[in-house]
Amino acid sequence: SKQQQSILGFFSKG
Amino acid sequence: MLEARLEQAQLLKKVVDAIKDLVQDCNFDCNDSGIALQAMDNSHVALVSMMLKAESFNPFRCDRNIAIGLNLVSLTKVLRAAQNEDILTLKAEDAPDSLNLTFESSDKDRISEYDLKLMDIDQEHLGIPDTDYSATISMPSAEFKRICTDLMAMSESVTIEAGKDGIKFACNGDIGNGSITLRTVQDVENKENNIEIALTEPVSLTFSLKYLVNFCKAQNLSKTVKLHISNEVPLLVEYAMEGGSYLRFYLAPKIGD
Repeated sequence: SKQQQSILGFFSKG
Repeated sequence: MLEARLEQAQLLKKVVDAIKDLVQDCNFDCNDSGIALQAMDNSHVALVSMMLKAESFNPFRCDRNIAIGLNLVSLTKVLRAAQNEDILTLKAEDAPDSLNLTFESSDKDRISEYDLKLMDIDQEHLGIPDTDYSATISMPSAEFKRICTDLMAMSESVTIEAGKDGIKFACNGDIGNGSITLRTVQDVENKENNIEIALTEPVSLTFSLKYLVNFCKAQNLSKTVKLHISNEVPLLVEYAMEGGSYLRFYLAPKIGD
């Protein structure tokens, strides 16, 4: 099934 | 120092109402362009980005960068004391330990004043890349809410598919499946009923309905909502307000088979 991604995987810190 | 006066308290009441179930402790970052907030939910799946532009206030004064660390549950308790039509003024010192709020009834016969204790919140800002989205859909915010609520009764997730024939919201649940397809609507008399679809390439992505239903709490802020979708990146759900202010929600997709 599809896995929920984290927003941190797309937007960079700092 | 910060001094920001809103003609109607309801703007701030509605914004805080729309985000308080998603984020709890966050900074209102104030500078001369306005009041901004960026915060993730606890599970790091959604991101809230609020901008209340200086133009939405009259007057607005903030000559330095001031971080106002707030607990939104506490702020809600204070804002409950403001009537929708009250004039609301926010005041804070340069390195504040409290936020002063006054609510003035429109006929000026009552002034309420509150000081809310602030928190030190060490918040990391995320860089949100500029994205040319493959599909941008503008639709009535009430319609979007209905779709999300209806589909959530059947399933945890929705697949949003935008193509040249329209936009399809589809779900698969234990009891069966369902879908809603929207086509372009041009209502010349009532533009807020329009459904506009701008597409550069077809997209199909799956999202958690729990979060989308949560975003729909912002429905009162704007009669229309914009969805920006590209394959493999977070969905952007945007509610625009007067004066260039906005409330944006980003939601990470569900990926895999």
